[in-house]
Amino acid sequence: MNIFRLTGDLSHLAAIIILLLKIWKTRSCAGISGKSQILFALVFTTRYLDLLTSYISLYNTFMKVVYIGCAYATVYLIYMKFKATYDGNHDTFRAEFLVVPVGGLSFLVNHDFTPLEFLLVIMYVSYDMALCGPGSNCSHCFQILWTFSIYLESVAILPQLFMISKTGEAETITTHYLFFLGLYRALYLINWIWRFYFEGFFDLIAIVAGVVQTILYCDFFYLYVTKVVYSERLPL
Amino acid sequence: STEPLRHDEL
Repeated sequence: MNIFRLTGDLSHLAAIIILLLKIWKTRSCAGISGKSQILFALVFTTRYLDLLTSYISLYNTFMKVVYIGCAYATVYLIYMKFKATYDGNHDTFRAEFLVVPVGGLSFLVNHDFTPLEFLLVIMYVSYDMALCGPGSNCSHCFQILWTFSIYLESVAILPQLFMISKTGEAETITTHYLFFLGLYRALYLINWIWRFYFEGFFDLIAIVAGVVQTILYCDFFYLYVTKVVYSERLPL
Repeated sequence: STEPLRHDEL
């Protein structure tokens, strides 16, 4: 654990709490993309399945449970409790255009199989194990789902950014949410540089997806710094 | 190996 990773995690937590509190206090989810929140719930669910199989630390377990819980609470508030305030007409990004390609990519490019090896596995011309069956510990499925979650997280904010560009504005509190979410990604990039130098840690899948994700926030960061500081709303 | 990869980051 280094300071960049810790502050990154806390920044991520801050973003999630800010969004939950905003919806709860204003009794409204206007301007919030329910689709992005469903995608984030899917991200946490598929990534943290390892809660069931491996223990890393109390911190790790606690944060995972909180992230998952908050993600589902947010989806519940948007689609159930404050459904009447949900602006579905402006939340028109086609989420399947993200989930399907990301799903395909996670099968093709992951830490367990190269595409050719995967082809061999599904054709049962495999070397030492099939994907599922007696004696399987689900590690390959978990690995592919982990990869899926990494790829999906990198693009899950797109429905939210699309919604803002469509309506042409965002409430200040929504921009704070996006700022902390982007800050979390930027801090994780520094964390990976740190870990590469001091621990020799290098996870290409996480790093490439993380860079893509951070780039998606750059335009927003620019607007946030130049506009939000001076006005109540984010004009585009 | 069937040992699952451990991802320690959130």
